[in-house]
Amino acid sequence: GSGQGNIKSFFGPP
Amino acid sequence: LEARLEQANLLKKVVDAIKDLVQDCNFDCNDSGIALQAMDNSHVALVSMMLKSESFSPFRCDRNIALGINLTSLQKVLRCANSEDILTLKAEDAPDVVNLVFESADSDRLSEYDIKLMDIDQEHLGIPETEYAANISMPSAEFQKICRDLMALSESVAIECTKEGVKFSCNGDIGSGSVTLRSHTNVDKPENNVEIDLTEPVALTFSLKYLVNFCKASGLSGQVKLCLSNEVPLLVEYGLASNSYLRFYLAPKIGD
Repeated sequence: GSGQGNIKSFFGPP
Repeated sequence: LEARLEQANLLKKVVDAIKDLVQDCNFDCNDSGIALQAMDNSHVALVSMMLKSESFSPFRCDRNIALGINLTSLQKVLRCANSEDILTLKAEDAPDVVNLVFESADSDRLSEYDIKLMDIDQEHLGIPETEYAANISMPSAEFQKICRDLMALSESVAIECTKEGVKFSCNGDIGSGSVTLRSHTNVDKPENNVEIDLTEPVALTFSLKYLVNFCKASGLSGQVKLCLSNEVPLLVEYGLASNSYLRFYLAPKIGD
């Protein structure tokens, strides 16, 4: 099945 | 801070568009304008708004301040404005409240509200500059219709962009559906243009629930821009006057 990605795993701390 | 917005309606539409995704957020004010960045509770989507100082006249912000505002409260107050009202936002140093003044352009009516501010400890993410593989501009109403139509069949949509065009497709319990758009130029109504700028083919899957939510911003701009690269979040951008914008980022579905 397909899981939902987490936005925090793509965009790190500034 | 003192920032006068020709149309109170602009801020009202922004708040209406994002308030189901994010509830309490900081409006970060500095001399370049008013910015907001917030994730939804499940950390799937990110909202990024920038109202540049040029969108206001006049705009003055002497010191950087973060105005922590509950969006439901802000929406309540913005609903008190008439559609043609001018809005002035004011806040002092280390403020307890933000002050909103609505002026009618053609009468002498002046209304004034204060909203209590909150301390919001908000996580700020760094959004990398990205050269997307596919940049698609299309009518915002068209994108909204596609998302709503496909959501009747499925909870997720595959977006595939090739030289042939962009295909939105879904598979659900009752069946499947797809909509394909090709580049299209309408000289008389440029708002109806579909522009596809592709450097390499892209295929990604996204939750329709979030996309339908983003489409609440359709009233802000006749066109919407979708930017995609494989394995990175989708960018959905509604451009506003003076280079201001409302952007939504959505993490892709993984493990197909």
